[in-house]
Amino acid sequence: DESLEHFREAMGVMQHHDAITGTEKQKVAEDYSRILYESMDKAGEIISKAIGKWAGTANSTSETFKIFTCLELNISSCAFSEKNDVFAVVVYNPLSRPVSTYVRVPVQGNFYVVHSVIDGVYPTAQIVPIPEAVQKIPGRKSSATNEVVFRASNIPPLGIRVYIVTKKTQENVVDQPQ
Amino acid sequence: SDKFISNELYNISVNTNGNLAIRWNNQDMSVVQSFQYYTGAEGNNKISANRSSGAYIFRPKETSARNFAYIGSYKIYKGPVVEELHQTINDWVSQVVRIYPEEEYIELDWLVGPIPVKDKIGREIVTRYSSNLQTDKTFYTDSNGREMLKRVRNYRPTWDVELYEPISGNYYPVTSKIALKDEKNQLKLNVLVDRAQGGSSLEDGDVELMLHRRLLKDDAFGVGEALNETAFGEGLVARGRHHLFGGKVKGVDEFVLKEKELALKLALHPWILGTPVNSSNNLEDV
Repeated sequence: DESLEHFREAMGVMQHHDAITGTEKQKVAEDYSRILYESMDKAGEIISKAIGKWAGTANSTSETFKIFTCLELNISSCAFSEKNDVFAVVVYNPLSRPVSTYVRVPVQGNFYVVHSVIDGVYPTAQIVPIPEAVQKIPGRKSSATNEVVFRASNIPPLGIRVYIVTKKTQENVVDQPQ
Repeated sequence: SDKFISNELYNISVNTNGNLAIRWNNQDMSVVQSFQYYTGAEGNNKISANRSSGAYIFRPKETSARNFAYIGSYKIYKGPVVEELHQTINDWVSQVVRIYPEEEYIELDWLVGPIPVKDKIGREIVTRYSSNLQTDKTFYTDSNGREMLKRVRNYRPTWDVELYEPISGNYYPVTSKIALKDEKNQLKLNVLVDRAQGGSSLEDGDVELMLHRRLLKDDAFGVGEALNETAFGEGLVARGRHHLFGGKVKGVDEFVLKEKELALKLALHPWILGTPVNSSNNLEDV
């Protein structure tokens, strides 16, 4: 797969001792960032294809399974979650055992309902504010002021769980079945 | 309850110095977490004794770390999923401390930078976890995620060492975990890191980890540049996480198992991906 080739090349370059320890020159560090970014960007295509295959829609013309990676989650910024009132969160477990984890996605609103697609469960979702210091990080171009936090339970080994996150106004928030 | 966050294992608050006080419930164990900084040595690089602190070497100018003047504040957010303590130390050091009802660890989400350098002083920022554990100069660091290696302060196992630089001479690489053990009281304290960091235990019961560095002189080891990274015209901001995990080691097997599960979960963390759901990409299809 051509898109995987980018990762292979990055893997070769990043074994240099300066890349491991961070003792490369600044311009080289910036080039490493470029290589890794491009590899991650291409990885989105591989993930979309893989999920499409699992879902049996590999040959579908539907855009349903165009999956995006969120490379700026470390600064609480993510385009698909903060710009859409309804979005799907796909949690992939790379371990060979089931794992439960807390998912944290940046949003603009104050009320959200989370729904697990496969088992129909509504995990409890909580909104927490993104600290001001994070919002002020130089170069962070995000309109997210809050994060939705929920527990993704029992993600199967080497498998996925999909959650639909829906923005609500305060008036239409109703108790969801647990 | 607006002054602390807690679950059945811990109680976490901010003390008058602005440090984080963590008390284990029903156990004689406590930790105070603080942020400090070292000023980087500046030499003329003509002989090795005059080398500057830089990309290759950590060489603090002074014999101890400096405390930050606490001008910050904190806020607490509690809910059914997570309890968070948002703490600001100053304009460029802050953190979020999280505890989840279904997890045994404490998550410390630290944020450091841009480190100011207008005063022409290079700074190296550390966080220190000071516990009441009796550790007899001993601590443990991992070896690239493999076995834990025993480290003894001011000591090398194969020769008699006399350290001329007692801070950096006791620093070791921490790629996934640094740990303390109190054999007498059967207590353990582990800090799991999300990236390789330098770490040490400079006093009994303490764990110290280097978070971020901004230095103004090249250390003359070959890179030819000072470790002074910038982005968007300002010094870099570093954000990362520590997971604190500890307490009484009753069933050793159970403790090790939980610890390993957490380490694996952090090293191979689930990927968070997503897609907008709209009319052409409808909910039913998803």
